[in-house]
Amino acid sequence: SPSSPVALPPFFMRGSIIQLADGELKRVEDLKTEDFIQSAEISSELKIDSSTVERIDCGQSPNAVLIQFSVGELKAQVCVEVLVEYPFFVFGQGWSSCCPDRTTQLFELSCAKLCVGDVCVSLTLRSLR
Amino acid sequence: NVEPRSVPVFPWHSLVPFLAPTQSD
Repeated sequence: SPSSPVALPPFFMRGSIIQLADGELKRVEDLKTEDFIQSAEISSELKIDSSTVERIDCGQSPNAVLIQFSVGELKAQVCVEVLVEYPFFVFGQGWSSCCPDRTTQLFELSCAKLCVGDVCVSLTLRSLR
Repeated sequence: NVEPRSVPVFPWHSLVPFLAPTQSD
């Protein structure tokens, strides 16, 4: 299959240093669900939300997938197109992608297989009031 | 092996997709 240059963000590379909201530094591969929850609690602008994977379909390009999420209590339907190796953080499980082998190959980031029903960490903007 | 003098640090929220931003009055 054609392999276009990967333009994924660099911070998914194993060993990348991530700063939590309280200033603590952690490697991307060491992040836990609690790190996201606690960072969002501190944040004045962002709140954590859960996004459940409802569908995974082929995207328009060979290496892309369309993932449909049901977001938050209102179950807002959101569809995103990402490369198959794009990792999402699943509550209680950790990094997961549609093609974990490719994620591991490209980023050296251990991943589980992202499946329908998985609940991913996502963010929404807090209401200003 | 050359140790980099400065290592980029990324904010935690970079790793999380923003989905369905909410705006309410």
